[in-house]
Order: sequence, then structure tokens, then C-alpha cells
Amino acid sequence: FTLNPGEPKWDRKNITYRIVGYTPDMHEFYVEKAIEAAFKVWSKAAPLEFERVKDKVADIELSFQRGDHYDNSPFDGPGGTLAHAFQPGSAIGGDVHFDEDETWTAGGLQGHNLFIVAAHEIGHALGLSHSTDQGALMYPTYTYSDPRTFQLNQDDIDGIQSLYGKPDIPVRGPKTPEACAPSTTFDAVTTLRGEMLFFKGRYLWRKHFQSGVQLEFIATFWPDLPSGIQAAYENYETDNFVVFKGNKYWALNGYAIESGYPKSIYQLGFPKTVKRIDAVFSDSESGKTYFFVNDKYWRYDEIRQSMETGYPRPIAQDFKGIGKKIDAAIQQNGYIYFFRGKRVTQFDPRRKSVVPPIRKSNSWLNC
Amino acid sequence: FAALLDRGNEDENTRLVKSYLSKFYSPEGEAVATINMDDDVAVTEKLKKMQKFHGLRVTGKIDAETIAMMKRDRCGVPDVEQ
Repeated sequence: FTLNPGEPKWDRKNITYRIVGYTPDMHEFYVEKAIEAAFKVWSKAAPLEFERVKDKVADIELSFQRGDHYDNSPFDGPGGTLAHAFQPGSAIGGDVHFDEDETWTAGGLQGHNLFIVAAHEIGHALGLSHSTDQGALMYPTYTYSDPRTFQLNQDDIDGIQSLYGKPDIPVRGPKTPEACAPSTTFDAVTTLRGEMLFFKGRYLWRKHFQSGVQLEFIATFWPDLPSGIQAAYENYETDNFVVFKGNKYWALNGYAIESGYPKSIYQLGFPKTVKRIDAVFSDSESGKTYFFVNDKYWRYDEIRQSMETGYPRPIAQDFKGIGKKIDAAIQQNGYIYFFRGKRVTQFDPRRKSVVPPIRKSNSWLNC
Repeated sequence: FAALLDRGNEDENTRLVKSYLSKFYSPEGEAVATINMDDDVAVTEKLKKMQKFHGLRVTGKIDAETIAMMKRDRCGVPDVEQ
């Protein structure tokens, strides 16, 4: 996190706010609810109390503005800059302006979620500047996050507490995964049209052969997908990719979730005893997809669209040496890579043997 | 997903980069005219600062992932101290 030069902050814990103007995009009730919830994000993380006033000037004045609104920071129309706010201080200090040329929403798809943007801007109004932590609320770019499950990142909590101290009830938040931390493990891995996606909690690392590795929120690309994806593979027959969580799966085509999803994994032919898929990879040559569950695996024929008979088979029987409870699997250049915890094992399906050495999982993130 | 940089948009990309850098990476703030179009050293240095801030590869060059990041909707508060 970063603070402003001189670390300006409010010299009291009780701070007033006033909603000076509304947007026609949302019912006033939902604007008030979104802004109230946005303030609550911060009052839970630090000993701050926010009081909404209506008939007098408040410390933090929130309004919707368009274009040049004479604060030396004109807005730029739809997209681009969504909002801005001023650091704590008198007059315009602490004020928050939303760009009326955006479409504001209480949801996540059509437009920008007012709660998320307001929570970010209120961070500025309380004295925080932008964070370089890509998982932090105070990171400069907009990423939708479901308000119902939103959690302030530990980086943001550290920032606000460096200004206002800790609240009576201790609070902790999710930490952004670091690619090259020795403890890095993956929930799922897949190729996707020449890129590779490594899923981890609410995030994914996106690896492009030319431009390195970039951490993203899953919600940035697929707002309706849950976090904690457990397995994923690219279906070369249908040019889409498939992700699994619990006993459900989704087929994705670019940014779109294909209609009719999520579906139940039992429709693929799994017995009801299977509660989740640990790992999966698809062999582009044969059109067969391999599903790993605990110490067994199944094989699915993408061309005939059915589970093959004679399965499940013990993993140890055909993939000797890779162990069980696989985290993730991927096929590349004729080899299969099995990720288990911090280690990744290369397997030669022709020789049916492990190819030493066993490497660190995050070596795939250019670490 | 971000397509490879379209060479045909070179001028447009350069304009986008200079506008973005003058907005979010110019300590003097917006009052100052946008970066002198010929001052490539300043652009390169600010570009490196932006790429470092956003966890991109620090090349000082206009590449696809930098352009993609600059095109993302964001907060209007600058990333450097004003």
C-alpha cells in the first residue's frame, strides 16, 4: 500500500459523509446502500465511524459529475477513468466524484459496480494512495467483485491501520498470492489458445509465451464463475475450455460462459461417489480426456462424448510414480505434467515413466 | 484476450501511452502540458515506472500487455505522488 506525501488523515474517528448527487442509472435506495456498504468495508478494518448527513456540508461529499467539473481533473466520458477522490482535508479534501458518463450498477455485468468503486475511492478519501498489490482494493484498475462476498485484502487493511490503528475486533484479509513464493501451489492448470492459466483461489496467473506472467482476478474475465476452481482443461475438439468445482462444471468460450452451464459432473458419467475432480488434462492427439480423483482416474472420449468403459483405473497402475490426490495436470509437447503441492512431475506417456528431475511448481511461472 | 500489438495502430498507441503517462505518472499533475511529444527519454522513464507499478515486465517499450493495462478502466487518481 502507499500513503500520500505527508500522510494526511482525518484527525478524528467520527467522519461525516453526504451524498450530494445521484445517478439516474440506479434507484437512489441502491446508491445509498452501495455507499453505506463501501464505508462499512473501512469501519470494519479500522476504528472509524461514518455518519451520513443530509443538510450540512460533510467531511466526505460524494457526487456524480460529468466531463470537466472544475476540480482540475476532468472526466473522460465512458470507460477509462471511472472516478476519483481527494485526500483528507478541508473543502474539496475527502470528496469523491463518480463519472456520470459511466453506467453504474449494483450488480456486475452491465456497467461498473458502484460499491466496489466507492470503496476504492473512500480509501483515497481516508488517506490511502494506490497500491501495487494486484489483489488489493487500492490497486488502480477496476475489477468486479461480488459485493456479497467481498473481502478487504490484507494489504488494504495494513494500509488503513497504519493511518488509524487497529479496531477492537481484530480483522484479517486474504493475501494476494505471490508467483515466486516457495509455497506456491495451484488449484488447476490449463492451456488456452496458446496461453496457460494457473488457477489459485480468487486469482489466476496468465502466462503468455511473449509477455510473461500476469496475475488476474478470475472475476475480471468471468464475473459469474466461482473462485476456488479445482480442475480445468482445454477442449481442443470444441475450442473452449472447461472448469470444475465440486460436482459442477462450466464450459467457457473466450469471455463467455456457454449457455446451459453449470452442469453436473454426473452427466459426464461419474458415479455419485465422486464429489469433486482433483485434476484433468486432455490429449489433443487422441481426443481423450483424463480425470483424476483421489487415487483413481477416468478416461472420457471427447469425440464420442462418453466416458470409456473399464474405468476408473488406479492412477498407480498407468501413471507410476506420480502419487495420488493430484492438484492439477497438463499435457505439453507430448509429456504430461502433474502438479502436487509445491512439486511438478513430468511423465512420459510413451515410456509410462516419470522423467526426472521433479521441479518446483512455480518454475512454470518463470520463477 | 489481448491480441498481439497491432502495428497499424502505432500512432494511436503512442498517443494513448503519452496521455496515460501524463495523467497518472506526471508528478506535476494535469496542469502541466502533456509530456513533450519529442521527449522520448521522459516517456521511457515514465513507462518503466508504470510497468513496474503494475507488475508488468519493465521494458520502457510500448508492448501489448502495457497497452492492455492502459486500456483497462481505472481510478482517476494518479499512481505517483502529486
